[in-house]
Amino acid sequence: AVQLRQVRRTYPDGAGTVEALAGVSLELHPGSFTAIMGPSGSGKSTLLSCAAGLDTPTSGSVVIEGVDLAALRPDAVTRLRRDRIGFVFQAYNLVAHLTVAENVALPLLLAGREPDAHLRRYLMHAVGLTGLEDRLPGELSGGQAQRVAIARALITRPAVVFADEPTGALDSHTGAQVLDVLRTTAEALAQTLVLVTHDPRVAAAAQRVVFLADGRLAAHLDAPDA
Amino acid sequence: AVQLRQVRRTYPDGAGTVEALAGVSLELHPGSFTAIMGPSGSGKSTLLSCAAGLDTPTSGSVVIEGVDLAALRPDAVTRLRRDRIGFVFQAYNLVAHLTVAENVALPLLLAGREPDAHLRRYLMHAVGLTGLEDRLPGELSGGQAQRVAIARALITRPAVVFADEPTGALDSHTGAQVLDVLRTTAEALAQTLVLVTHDPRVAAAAQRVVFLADGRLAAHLDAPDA
Ligand SMILES: Nc1ncnc2c1ncn2[C@@H]1O[C@H](COP(=O)(O)OP(=O)(O)OP(=O)(O)O)[C@@H](O)[C@H]1O
Ligand SMILES: Nc1ncnc2c1ncn2[C@@H]1O[C@H](COP(=O)(O)OP(=O)(O)OP(=O)(O)O)[C@@H](O)[C@H]1O
Ligand SMILES: [Mg+2]
Ligand SMILES: [Mg+2]
Repeated sequence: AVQLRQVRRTYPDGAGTVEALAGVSLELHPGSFTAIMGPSGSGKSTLLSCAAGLDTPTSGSVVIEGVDLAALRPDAVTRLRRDRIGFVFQAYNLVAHLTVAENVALPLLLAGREPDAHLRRYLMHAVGLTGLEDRLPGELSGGQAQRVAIARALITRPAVVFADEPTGALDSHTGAQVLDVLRTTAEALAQTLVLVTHDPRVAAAAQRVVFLADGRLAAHLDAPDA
Repeated sequence: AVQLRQVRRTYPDGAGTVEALAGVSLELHPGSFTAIMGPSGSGKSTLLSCAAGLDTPTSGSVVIEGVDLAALRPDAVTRLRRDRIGFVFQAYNLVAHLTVAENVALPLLLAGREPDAHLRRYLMHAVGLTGLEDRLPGELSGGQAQRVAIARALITRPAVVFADEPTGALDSHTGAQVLDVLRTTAEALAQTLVLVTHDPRVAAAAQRVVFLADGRLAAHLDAPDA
């Protein structure tokens, strides 16, 4: 579903250069469930942004469903993301002046598709947010805001779901609930699931765990029956 | 150091009322290390904000170092917070247009005190941020931003340190490093340390763990030799 080849992403930093990604090659097969772990600052969020077409590599290529992103105009990348990709941001990025229900529904609206009130209710119930439909993001707890971001990422039934530390703000019970929603939805819809996590229980549920260090893939573990 | 007595905090919610805190009484002794755990949405951030004078209870009292916050004018509460309290926000709340070094130094500046370049260097080194002094918050990873917020909370050598999920964005190694800084600083300066956490290793380091559920304290655990 997604292939990264020798992806590098550097930033200018004073007189020098920061290598956020120093040459990452990764194959994410259709229907697979991959966890990405690594120290704070190792490049996980950068990797996810490049893989989802939210950021452009300094060099190397990203191919999504057979399409090389470098060959697309920016508006075509935007359409591809909107139609095929769900993304849970590390900082959630909810729209402050829209209600929870409006935030969850927004991707469908932006994709020019019909609203899906049934799926929205199902997703909100599945992540434990029933009753919070009319709240504004500023009226939510941290973990509630995180769960809105998760429901929003799933509303378009995307082909690929990227999530950046989706259980970071959650207690173990709620975290397990969210992991369950992501897993079962991915299985039901044959989605490709890519989760950045510091949470060993999330990693334990994946078919493959890859480890990032200093912008490089350092190691990987495959589940026995993956 | 801090006493909460029957603290309630409600919000209007449509036609009804949300009880974020439903009557919490808690004693935080000078020099103690308390962890607060509980499900997402159970009132932990609200409890911390009320205890630190950042939010006003709907009813009940908060007493900090013998002073009832209700007896103070708002500017006096602000001065008390600035001089005696360090606070790590769940969303960090860094100043976007100031560098990392300026963000860490800001509380001293606001308190009208002399800069403390030595302590700032020490704290940044202790949380693993050396070399990032001139970055802007937008040029940091999530866990790096969290660690800036932690260094900032400690720069004034406050009497009481409140931290809302200070290891939430950190891998286990960096999280242990941060826990160490908080613990050893608190012991060295005889600080009162109050950490909201979902992380069992943080809870295991505390002298007391209190559990919040639906805005009430449901239970507590004391370490054997606390
Ligand atoms: N402005 C508001 N209006 C209505 N309800 C609110 C408002 N702010 C917070 N709440 C509610 O108060 C409750 C407690 O929120 P709080 O942020 O203290 O929870 P928390 O325990 O810190 O959760 P988390 O672990 O997810 O950070 C939540 O149910 C939240 O939705
Ligand atoms: N605009 C920028 N300028 C300079 N360096 C940057 C910029 N943005 C990110 N970086 C650096 O790139 C590196 C990778 O960042 P990234 O956010 O991908 O890390 P991460 O693995 O997601 O960390 P965390 O677990 O803390 O979220 C970090 O060292 C970060 O400081
Ligand atoms: Mg990150
Ligand atoms: Mg909270």
